[in-house]
Amino acid sequence: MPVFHTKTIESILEPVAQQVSRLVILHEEAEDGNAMPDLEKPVLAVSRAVVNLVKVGRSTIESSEDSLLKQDMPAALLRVEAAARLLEEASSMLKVDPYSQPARKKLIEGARGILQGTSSLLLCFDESEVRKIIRECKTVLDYLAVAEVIETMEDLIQFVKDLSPCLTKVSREVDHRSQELTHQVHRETLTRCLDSVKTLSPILICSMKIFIQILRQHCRESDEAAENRNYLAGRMSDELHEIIRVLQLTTYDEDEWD
Amino acid sequence: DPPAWQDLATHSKKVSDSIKSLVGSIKDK
Repeated sequence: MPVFHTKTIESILEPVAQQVSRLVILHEEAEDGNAMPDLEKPVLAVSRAVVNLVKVGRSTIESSEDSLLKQDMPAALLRVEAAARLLEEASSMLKVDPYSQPARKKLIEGARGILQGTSSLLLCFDESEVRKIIRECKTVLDYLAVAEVIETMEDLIQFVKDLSPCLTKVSREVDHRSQELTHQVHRETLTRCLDSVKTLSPILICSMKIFIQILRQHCRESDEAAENRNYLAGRMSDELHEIIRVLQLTTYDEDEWD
Repeated sequence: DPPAWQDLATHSKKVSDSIKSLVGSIKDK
């Protein structure tokens, strides 16, 4: 099972995860008594990168309208800042005593903290982006709920005009999201559901048109036509609910990640 | 929000690269 939720996050964090593992190994190897080198310059580079990341993070929080992001992201930023401070402390301690065990432990703790904090930060933003996609899906669901009250061609034309841009946006964003996911089953489910929605939508419009035509002729079959229309709207709604459900799934198990 | 995401991803990558350099320094020396 993949550890990182999306390919973008994976590309950023996997190298860090590998380096933290390597650091732990180096620490274990160094327990035979090797001195740690002067880490002032590389630690300073980490601190500078963290300062810039935190700046961008704070600016993201400021400009976002997402209350959950505003609530969750500051903690991730504090985590990264605290981790950078640990690295600085470790570097100072190792300058005084290159064999210091507490300093080495601090170094590993700091590196781990950078990994965890950056991961939290990226996930926080990623979740915010997912919430935006879900809002768009819900807008389509709201339109589908209105389908059964459309009884004239004029209303149908307006319905199609309103629904089409939303549906196009959902299609584009869910498709992009499915390509980003690392979890194969989630990816396949999103693709399958999206294909169903794309297939069903013209059929639904057609069924709504047929209902309106039959209604105009005052035929008995209008009940059947309405049933058919409602069935198709219901099917589309089910697929969208499944898309929303899968979008909210996360890839990794907390314990496995740790 | 591609620009915001791009910004965050770029700076996270820089942090990631700096950690790589740090561990690389330890290993080399």
